[in-house]
Amino acid sequence: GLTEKLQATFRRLRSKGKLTEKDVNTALREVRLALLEADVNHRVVRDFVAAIKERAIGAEVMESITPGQQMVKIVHEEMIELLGGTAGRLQMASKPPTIIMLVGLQGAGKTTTAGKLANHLRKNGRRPLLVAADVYRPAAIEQLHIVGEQVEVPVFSMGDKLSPVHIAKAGLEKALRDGRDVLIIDTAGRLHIDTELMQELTSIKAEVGPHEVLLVVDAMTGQDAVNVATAFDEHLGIDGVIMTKLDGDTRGGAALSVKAVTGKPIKFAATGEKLDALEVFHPDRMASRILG
Amino acid sequence: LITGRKIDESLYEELEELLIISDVGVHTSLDLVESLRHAAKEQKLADGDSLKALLKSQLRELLGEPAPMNIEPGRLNVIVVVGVNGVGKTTTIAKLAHQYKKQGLKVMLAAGDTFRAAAAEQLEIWGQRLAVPVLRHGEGADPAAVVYDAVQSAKARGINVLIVDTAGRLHTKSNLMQELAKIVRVAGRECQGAPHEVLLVIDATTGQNAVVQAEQFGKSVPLTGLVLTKMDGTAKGGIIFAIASQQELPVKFIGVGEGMDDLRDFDPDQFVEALFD
Ligand SMILES: Nc1nc2c(ncn2[C@@H]2O[C@H](COP(=O)(O)OP(=O)(O)OP(=O)(O)O)[C@@H](O)[C@H]2O)c(=O)[nH]1
Ligand SMILES: Nc1nc2c(ncn2[C@@H]2O[C@H](COP(=O)(O)OP(=O)(O)OP(=O)(O)O)[C@@H](O)[C@H]2O)c(=O)[nH]1
Ligand SMILES: [Mg+2]
Ligand SMILES: [Mg+2]
Repeated sequence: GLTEKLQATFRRLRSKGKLTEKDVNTALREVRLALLEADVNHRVVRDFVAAIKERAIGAEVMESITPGQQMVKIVHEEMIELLGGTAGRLQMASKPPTIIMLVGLQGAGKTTTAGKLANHLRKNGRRPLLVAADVYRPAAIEQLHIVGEQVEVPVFSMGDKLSPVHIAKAGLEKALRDGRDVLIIDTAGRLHIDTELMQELTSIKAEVGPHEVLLVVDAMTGQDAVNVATAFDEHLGIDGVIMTKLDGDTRGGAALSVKAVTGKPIKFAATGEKLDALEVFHPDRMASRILG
Repeated sequence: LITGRKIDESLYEELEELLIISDVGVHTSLDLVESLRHAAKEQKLADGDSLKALLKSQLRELLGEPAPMNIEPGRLNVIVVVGVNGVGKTTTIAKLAHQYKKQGLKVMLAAGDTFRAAAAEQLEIWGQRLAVPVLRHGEGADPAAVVYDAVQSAKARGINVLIVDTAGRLHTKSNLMQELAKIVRVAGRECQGAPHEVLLVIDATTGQNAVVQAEQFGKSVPLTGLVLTKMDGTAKGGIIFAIASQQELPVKFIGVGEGMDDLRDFDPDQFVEALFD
């Protein structure tokens, strides 16, 4: 991985004598390549490398007998900081129900994640209610009903002929009537450039006032992650991110991209198709994974 | 970005950045820019426009010739659709079914995803919309058994194109990859020459992992082509150049939306042009 590459680079550079700033730039190029290979957005990479350069040309690296290891240590530390600065907990509302809304591109894993969140909250003593607000995708409502059944959480739906705004509102009223203390709204996948569908999300948000709008992002997303995250945050406003499909072998640089451009915390990591495959996000594990 | 410029280092850097931001991948991009430099020197190019044209022809060359689908009249053709979770397999199958039906062929769908919640129901709704029969079993059934039954039924009904939907799966799960290999084997055993097409569906928003997907799925089943979905978003899909640099696996279709009409034959010239928009 990056450690071996940097050690080899520094071995070669040090054999020519004392390290110079130019040598550090050569080594930083290896860091840039590793991050780009890992799908971190190229602008985020540029900013990240510029930010760590300060430390990289300090005595920490230049006067170390293991400069390669020192540089990796710096990269690691700075990445963990960037990935996990702010607290990644779900904010529970002071007055129930806490309203969570899941949004994101088509196929990211929203419906499955809704089930996982419901499962996680029910096991922690909450009384969640799932709301089927995807009226477009064939059998989406049925999919959420099956998922709800599997995690023993009720699902509120009104078929696919009514507007998602109306369904979300009715779901909230149902939660209040039945004493459900968390509302989890599953929405249809959509493109961040679909003005009408982005407006629909804004309308749902205005109608029910979610405490947590969570962007669900596929961990294998490439350079486009920055466009998607920025658009969702600017048009709608998000409170956090859930990275999915981390059980694969993708390096997951999209996580760094999304965090860097929105500043919003990554709250959960989804790691499988089963409905218990949800964990709290660990910045250190993600950093190691991105760096390979 | 290029018109009327002279060729200098910053131009090469801009071209490299354009490739990287399109998900062509850093190594493929560096290789392309490197061979661009050599060719530009050799051909004594002097302006930015001709450099850009040269890069386009390099990219175009990497993609190879468009490959038609191996679908012939007068026989049962079997298409198996595979790929990781959520990329658009089921929706792509609906689009293919629509296209072949419009061409006058008799189409049938096999609900080979027996795992995911409401997967068969999703395919059945598409079947109803398209007036195309869907063969399914219950949830948790053996997908190989579904394929076996679907082929028998297709033969009995004089079907021309049987399209098999499979569950999304990560290539890192060896038991699931073995299941896929079994589905393909059963199709081949029950129908001469089947599967005639094994299409790997790749989401255009995917980064470098698509190269691993193409490599690993290819180890379990004989892939015949790629479908690149969600090209109606902002992702450029440059990952197909990285895949092309490693193996010959032609892109046959592009998905440009969620409706049954949102499928286009892959046009490599248009694709290369769009990269520079
Ligand atoms: N391996 C793996 N698969 C996942 C994970 N999360 C979701 N999936 C799968 O990804 C596919 C898509 O999941 P969905 O929940 O339907 O995605 P969605 O965002 O609701 O899709 P749309 O509603 O169409 O936008 C399904 O096959 C899920 O089983 C995960 O963490 N790991
Ligand atoms: N915008 C857009 N959305 C697409 C395209 N193709 C599929 N989708 C959407 O992507 C989501 C997932 O599509 P599916 O067909 O369920 O994907 P899949 O690969 O069968 O998913 P699994 O079976 O769960 O692995 C759905 O919301 C589709 O409508 C496309 O070309 N463009
Ligand atoms: Mg969904
Ligand atoms: Mg499917």
